[in-house]
This record gives sequence, structure tokens and C-alpha cells, in this order.
Amino acid sequence: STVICVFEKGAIQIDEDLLANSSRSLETLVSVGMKLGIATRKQSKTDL
Amino acid sequence: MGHASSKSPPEEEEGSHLSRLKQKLHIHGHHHHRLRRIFRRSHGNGSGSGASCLKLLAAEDFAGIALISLISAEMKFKDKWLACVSLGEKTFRTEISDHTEKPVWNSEKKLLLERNGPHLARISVFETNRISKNNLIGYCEIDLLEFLTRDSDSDFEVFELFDPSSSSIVVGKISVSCSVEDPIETEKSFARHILSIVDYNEDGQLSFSEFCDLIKAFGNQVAANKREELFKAADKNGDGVVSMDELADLLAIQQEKEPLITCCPVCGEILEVSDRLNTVVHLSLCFDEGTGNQIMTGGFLTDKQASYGWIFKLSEWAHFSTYDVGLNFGSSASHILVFDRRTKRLVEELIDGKIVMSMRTIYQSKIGLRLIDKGAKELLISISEKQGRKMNSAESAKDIPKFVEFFKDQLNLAEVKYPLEHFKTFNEFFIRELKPGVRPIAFMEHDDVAVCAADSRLMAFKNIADSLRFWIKGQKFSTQGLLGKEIRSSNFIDGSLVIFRLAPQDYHRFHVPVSGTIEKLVNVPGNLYTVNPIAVNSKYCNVFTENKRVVSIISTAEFGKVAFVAIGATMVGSITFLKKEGDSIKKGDEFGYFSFGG
Repeated sequence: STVICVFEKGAIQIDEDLLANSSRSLETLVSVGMKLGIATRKQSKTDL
Repeated sequence: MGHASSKSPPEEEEGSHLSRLKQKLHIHGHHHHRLRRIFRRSHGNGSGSGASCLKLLAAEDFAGIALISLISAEMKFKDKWLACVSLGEKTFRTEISDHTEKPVWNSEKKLLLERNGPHLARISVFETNRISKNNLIGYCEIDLLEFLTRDSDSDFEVFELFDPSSSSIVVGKISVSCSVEDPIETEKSFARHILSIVDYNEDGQLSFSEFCDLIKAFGNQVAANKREELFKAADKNGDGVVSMDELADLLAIQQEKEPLITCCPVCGEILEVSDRLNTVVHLSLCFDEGTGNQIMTGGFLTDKQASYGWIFKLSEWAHFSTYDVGLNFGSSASHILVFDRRTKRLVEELIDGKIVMSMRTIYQSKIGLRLIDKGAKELLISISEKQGRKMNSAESAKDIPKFVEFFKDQLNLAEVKYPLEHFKTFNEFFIRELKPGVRPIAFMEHDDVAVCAADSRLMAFKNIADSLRFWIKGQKFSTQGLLGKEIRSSNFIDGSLVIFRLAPQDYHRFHVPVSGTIEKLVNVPGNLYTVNPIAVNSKYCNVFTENKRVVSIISTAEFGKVAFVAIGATMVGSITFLKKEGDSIKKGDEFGYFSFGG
């Protein structure tokens, strides 16, 4: 089974490590609740 | 020939047929050594050499592949027709013709023809316009050895079809052709075929890792242990890769010295190592079943295996029925690499090599997918429903300890909310809850941080174009296709895409990735193909846009709208949501779960 999330264009800045692995066609093993990315639509209030 | 020639010819006459049969084979010079090796093994010594000797040895021990074609028929009334050809215990059928007196099928099938095996083919023609059953209207019997050795300029022969209740009544005519494939061609075509299946980067050559996958799938532990040595032996020109010709040579030479292929990578059957030619024939036919180079459908395996085996090979979830032998199959186990984000290490995930190859054979070929179209879609749903009923039964609970033992390295029972005795069915265990707090939610108080929705293998892309470039190869994939007709996709055009793939051993509840409100929940009916990367990476398979799924739209303050699509798969096709439209949700909340069922 699979879950797919689609975000609006430019709405999220996905974490770089996840994008880097995916661009090598390499899946990343993750757990529920791990950080996925940060909103870009508004100036993020979160200092990461 | 035809109906009258239903008895086998006398022995001496048969020998003469075989000689003529061999003369029909075109054996060319550079293949002679290999052919001689093959037959020398069968005879214990290899006295003699040269073409004449080859013909003699080969003719005495002939086994080959006959290509039989059911071309067309002339019947006495209009109907929708289908024809079957039976040889020995195997039966294959054509598709159903148009409503006509002159059906045209042009259907062909490769059949193994052995000297001491059956060679009397029975062809049956059925009318099919009745809902309840097909009626046998006419039949004929053809001695294939006689057919193949007949002097004829025509590419086909016409046979009378007889009434099944009276062999003196002619009910129609059928046009049939039959030819024999050169065993060397069979062997080369086999090498070409298996090379294409394990040639992941499709450069026409095998790298060392691709070569290793192949050797593993052959099921030979000894060979698996000396794969480097074998690779060096195969790579004659030392260019670091193995070409098709080099692979064919290795298979021929090595099989004589020390059998390489001990089990069929497709059907798993243990092969008779002393019978090299039949091994190649078996593998050729078995691979052809998967890629469907012929139009007639049926099975090289038994009927039971054909109807049951293939379906299980369509999914890695087959392990649920075979986990006591499946991945522990040792040399046939293959693996995929995954990057573990927590430990920052590459980890290997085992998967049965035969399953990998079978799935590649089926999902990654256009005609393999056509095989699925022929009723298997319904079977996948039916088998998933059946599995759901089974996993909901009290009896299924006894499988839980075996499952836990099998996945002991990947399952942490300390995280599970309830002890094993709590679960009364396997499905209850499958959708187990976790103890509060064992999955901490990142930046819980910051709704502008999205989190992962499932324990899974994740792929993430900035836009759809990247997802198509790196991962999703289905030619029909689109955002609109994924979301279905009821959801307007304009919000998501060129949006970012994150894929969470769950494996059998995973915690099967999915959680909310962003905080907001559920605007919509839409069921999209569909198929239950596997969602394994092998299918996702196939240009012929569109699992994300054709599988059964539930689409939810979440409205958020920070991310705008987010589409959350839960996609069912073979065996695990039941999708349950624990929230409803209008509910406010907080990231990390439990959102629903996947379970066994259709």
C-alpha cells in the first residue's frame, strides 16, 4: 500500500536529504512524525 | 494426418520423421561446438565431431520447440468462436473471434515437442455465444511430427473439423501452421531474454551486480558463492561487463561442467540438471509465458499453477502465504537498497529473487500487462477479498507468531500498544496501534512544518516532472489521473509530490502530515496491482492512477490545499479512514489504516 501527498506548487520546501536521495532513485526509510519539509507560502515562523 | 492419423507411427517410421525434422533445422557453423556439448552430455561420451555427427546425435535425442499457429476456420454458421490446442496435459486457447462464419485468430503458441513425449495435438473449436457455457462444435487431431516432416510448399495446412458426436460428419475446416525452432536459437533467445530482464540499466550488458542477481535467482548456492569467479569466466574480453553472447557461452559451458541453473527463476520448479536442453526449453517457455510473445493463453505449468502461481507472483505480498519458505530461500533472495534516515546508513531489504524477476517479467513488459488484462485484474481483486476474509478469521491469529519471527529484525514489539495475545485475528495485528509517544512528531507546535505520514520508504520530488524523471514511469501518470475525476487538480498542477510506500512488516496506520480541515474524502474505485517499485518503474503499468484509492483534500493555513491519497494494493486493498469530512485535524493524528481485503 502507498500514500501519496501532493502539495501546491511552491507551497513546501521539502527537506534536502529526502530530495537528494530521491534524485538518485533511492528510497528513504522514514517513520511517522519525522520532519518532511517547511511551508514556504508565508514567511516561516519556525527557526529551524 | 488429420483426424484419421490418430495413432503413433511405427518406431522406424518415427526415426525417419525425426531425421527429416532435423534437416529442417538450420544449424550454422559457429554454434556447432555448443550443440555438440549439449548432446555429448546426454550420451555420456562425445565421440565424433562435425556436422554429420551432430545431426545424428541431435536427431536421436531430439527435443525442440514447435511453434503452432491456429490461423482461421470456415464454419457452417455464424457465431463467436474460440479454438484450443491440446498437447499432452497442456491446453492453450485463442481469443474469441468476431461473430462470423469465418473466424480469424492468427494465434500462435510454442510447445515442447519431445521424441518420447506426446506429439498428437488435438484442436477443438467452440461456439461462445451462450452465457452459460461454450459448446464444442468441431475438432481434429494432428500428428505434429508427421506435419513437420511433410513435403509441402505451403506455410499452412487445412484440416477438416469433425462433429464430436460423429466423426463422419464434417462441421468445418481449420487452417493451421507449425514450424520448429532451432534449439540453438532457443538457447540464444533464452540468453537474450534473461539478459534483458536483469539488465536494469538496459544497456544490453550485465554489470557485476546485475550478473549476481541473475546467479542468485538461478537458485544455486554453490554458484552464488563463486559468482566473482563465474563473472570473470563469462567476461571473456575483460571489459568488465557480460554481453549476451558471453552469457550464452557461459550458460552452455558452465552447465556442462557444473550446472548453474538449478531452479527456474520464474516458476521456481527444480530443474533436472542433467538435461541441459530441456532446461533451456523449460526456461524459454516459462519466460515466454511471462512476456507473452505468443497470443494464445494457457500454461506451461499445470492449470493449477498457471491460475494460482501467476497471481501470487504479481505481488511481493505473496510472502504472506509463503513467509515460512519465501525470503529464507537463501540464494534466490534478492535485495533492494534503502537509505535509513535515522541511522544514516544504506540498508538492504530482502526480497525473493524469483518474485523480483517474475514481477519484472510481468509488469515491465507491454504484453505481460496484456496478460493481466485477460481476467487477472478481477482475480487480483478476488484474491485480495479472499485474503481479507482469511485474515479476519480467528484461525489466522495462529500466523502472528510466525510472522513476528520472520520479520524479527524489522519489527519492534516493544512499541506495540497491546501484547500479541490481544490480537484475535491476523488483520487485527496487522493494523496494530503503537504506544503513545513512540513516534514523536517533529515540531509539534509548528504547523508550518509538515511531517511524514507513515512508517515507510519515501520518495519526494519538487514537482511532477522530477517524479516522472526519477521514479514514476507509467506513461499515463498525471496529477488529474491520480486525484480522479471528482477532484479539481488545478491547485496541484506542477506541485510537489511525496510517496510513502509501506512494506508488509510495517506499522500500517497512516497519520496526518499537516494540520488543517478535511475538505473532501472521495473513493476512487480501481484495480489492485502491486505498488512495488518494479511496477511503479514500468512504463506500461499505471498503478497510481489505476489502483483503488481514497483521495482526501486537506485545507491548511500554511500549505494551502494538500491532497492525501491512500492507495490500495494486491492483498492489502482495504482502506479505512478514521476521520470524516469537516473534521479538524492536527499533524500527527491517526488518519486511517490499510488492511487485508479487496
